[in-house]
Amino acid sequence: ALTDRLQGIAKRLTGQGKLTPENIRESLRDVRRALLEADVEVAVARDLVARVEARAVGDEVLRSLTPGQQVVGIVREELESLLGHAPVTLAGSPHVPTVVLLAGLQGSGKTTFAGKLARWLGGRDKRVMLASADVHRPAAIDQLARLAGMAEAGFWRAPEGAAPEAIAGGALDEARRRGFDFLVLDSAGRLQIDEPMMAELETLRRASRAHQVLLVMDGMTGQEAVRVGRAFAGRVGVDGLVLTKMDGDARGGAALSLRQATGKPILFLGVGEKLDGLEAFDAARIAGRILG
Amino acid sequence: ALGRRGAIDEATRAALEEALLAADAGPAAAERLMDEAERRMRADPALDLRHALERGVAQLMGATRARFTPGAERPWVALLVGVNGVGKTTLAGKLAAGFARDGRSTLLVAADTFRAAATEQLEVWASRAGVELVRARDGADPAAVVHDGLSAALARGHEVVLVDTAGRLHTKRNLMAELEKVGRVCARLVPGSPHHVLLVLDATLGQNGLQQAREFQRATPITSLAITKLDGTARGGAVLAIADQLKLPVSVVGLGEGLDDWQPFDPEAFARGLFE
Ligand SMILES: Nc1nc2c(ncn2[C@@H]2O[C@H](COP(=O)(O)OP(=O)(O)OP(=O)(O)O)[C@@H](O)[C@H]2O)c(=O)[nH]1
Ligand SMILES: Nc1nc2c(ncn2[C@@H]2O[C@H](COP(=O)(O)OP(=O)(O)OP(=O)(O)O)[C@@H](O)[C@H]2O)c(=O)[nH]1
Ligand SMILES: [Mg+2]
Ligand SMILES: [Mg+2]
Repeated sequence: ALTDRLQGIAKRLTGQGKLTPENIRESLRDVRRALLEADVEVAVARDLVARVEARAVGDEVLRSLTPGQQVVGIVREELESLLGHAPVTLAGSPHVPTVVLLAGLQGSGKTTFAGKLARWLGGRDKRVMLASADVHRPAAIDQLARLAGMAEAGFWRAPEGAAPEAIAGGALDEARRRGFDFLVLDSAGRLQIDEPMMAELETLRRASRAHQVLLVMDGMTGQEAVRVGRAFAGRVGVDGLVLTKMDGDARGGAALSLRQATGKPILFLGVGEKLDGLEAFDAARIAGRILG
Repeated sequence: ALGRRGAIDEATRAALEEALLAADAGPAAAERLMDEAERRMRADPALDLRHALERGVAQLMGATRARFTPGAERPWVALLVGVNGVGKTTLAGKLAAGFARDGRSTLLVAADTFRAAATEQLEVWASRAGVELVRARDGADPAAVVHDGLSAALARGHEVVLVDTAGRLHTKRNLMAELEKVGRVCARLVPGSPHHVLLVLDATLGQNGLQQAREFQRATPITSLAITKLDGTARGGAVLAIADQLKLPVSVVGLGEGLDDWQPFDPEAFARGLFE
C-alpha cells in the first residue's frame, strides 16, 4: 500500500539524521513507484512527484522534526488537490430537457450508468427519459429498455434501422414533447482511434444538443486513461467524468490521470452492478484509496 | 533510443522503462525485464536494447504455450470467466464461430442470468456463428442453466460446449462462490470438466490484473487467459506479471467487435506490440 510505503519512507528519512535534498529525492523515487503500482499514469506520477519535491526540499521539511511525516502529508495534500475539492453536481441547464450524452470505450459501464443516473435523478424528483443510440452492440437497446423499466424512467425506442443521428434527434424531440427534465442518451462503446466512430460521436452531440458529455471509464483502467481521456476531450468535448466498477479493489489511479488529462470534474463513481450502485465523487476517499 | 546497442545510458534506459510502463507492465515487471535485457546485451553485444527486451517478453509469454483447442473429451467443455465488461460474451460468439467453421458441433450456453439482456446478446452471436444456444428457463440460476446445457450437449452429441458466464468482480465473495458451484456442476455432469477455463482480460487493464487472476484461480483453476480489445491502443501488459508470477499462459486475443476478430496468441507479435 502506498500509505505503508510512505510510512516506510518516512521512517527511513527521519532515521537518516541529516536530511538532504538528495535523500529526499531518493525517497521520492519510492513514491513514484508506489503511484505507478496504483495505476497513476507515468507523466502524471512524475508531475505529482515534482510538485511534492518542490515543497519537500523547502524549509517546511528540512526544519521539521519528523521530515518523513511531512513528506507523507505533502503527498496526500497534492493528491487531494489534484483530484479536486469542491463536490461538483451534474449541471442542469435552463433548457428542458437537460441532455446528457454518455461516451467511452467498449464495456466501460455506460449503459448501466444510464440506468443508475436515471434512478439517481428520479430520486431527486426529476423526470428522466432514456434513449440509446447504440445500433452496434447486439441487444444494447433491449438492455437499456430493461434498465429504464427498473429505474422507472421514460424510454423511447426509435424505429428499427434508424441511424444514430436520427435516434439522437428523435429522442430530443420526444423528451421535449413529453416535458422530461433530463434526457440521458447512451452511445456505443468506441475506440478513440476509430475515426468514423469518433465522427459519429460528434454527430450525436450535435444532433442531441447535449449540454453535458460524460466520459464513462472503467475504474481498473491502467495507463490508457490519459490517452483515452485526452482523445475524447479533444475530439468531442467532455464535461464530466464517471469512474465505474469502483466496488472492486483496483486502486483507481486512473481517476487522477483522467482528472489531470482533461481538467474536468469527476462527478460519479459506479460502485455496483445494481442501479443503486452509484455515489457522488469524494476526493478525500479516492485519494485515500490511491494511497492504499 | 530503443535501437541503441552496447552500453545503456540513463536516457535510453528511461525511455525504455517508460514504454514498458505505458504498456501497463507495472514497475516491478518493467524493472525485472530491463535488468534481464541488460544481462542479455552484455552476453551478446550485437543485440540492441529494444530487441533484447522483445526477446525477454516473448520468452516470458511463450514459456507456457496454450491453445484454446478441444481435447479428446466429448463433450469438451470450456468456461469463459472474468470481470464485468471485458468481452466474454463477444469472445464466446467468436470462438463458437471458429469451431463451427472447423466442422465441430458446438453449443453455446448462456449462463449469465443476472445482467439485463445478456441472453438476448448471446442469442445474436449464436445465430451469427450458426450454433445452437441453451438459455435459462424462467428464474433459473447459472448452475441450473449449466446443468441444462451440459445435459443437452450429452443428449445431442455436441463436440464443444462454450459456457458464457456473468461478469463478476473477484472481490465479490458470493459471486466467486457461484463460479465455484458452476465448476462443480460441470464436473458432476461431465467428469473432468470444465476442460478449459478461459479467464478473459481487457487490454486496458492496469495493475489490478494480478489480483484478478489470483482470485479467479481460487474459484476455478484457470487454464489460459484471453486478452481482448487489442485493436485499441492498450497493450495488455498486465499479463506480464500474471505470466511471471502465476505462470498462466495466454491462448487467444480479441481484435475487434466482429465475428472473425480474434487470433491465437502469438508471443513474438505481442512482444513487438509492446514497443511499437
Ligand atoms: N461491479 C460493477 N459492475 C458494473 C458497474 N458498472 C457497470 N458494471 C457492469 O459492467 C458490465 C458492462 O456494463 P455496460 O453498461 O454494458 O457497459 P457499456 O459501456 O454500456 O458497454 P458497451 O455498450 O459495450 O460499450 C456489465 O456487466 C455491468 O453490469 C459498477 O459500477 N460495478
Ligand atoms: N474493440 C473491441 N471491442 C470488443 C472486443 N471484445 C469485446 N468488445 C466489445 O466490448 C463490449 C463488451 O463486450 P461483452 O462481450 O458484452 O463483454 P462481457 O465480458 O460479456 O460483459 P459482461 O457480461 O457484462 O461482464 C462490447 O461492446 C463488445 O463489442 C475486442 O476485441 N475489441
Ligand atoms: Mg452499452
Ligand atoms: Mg457477457
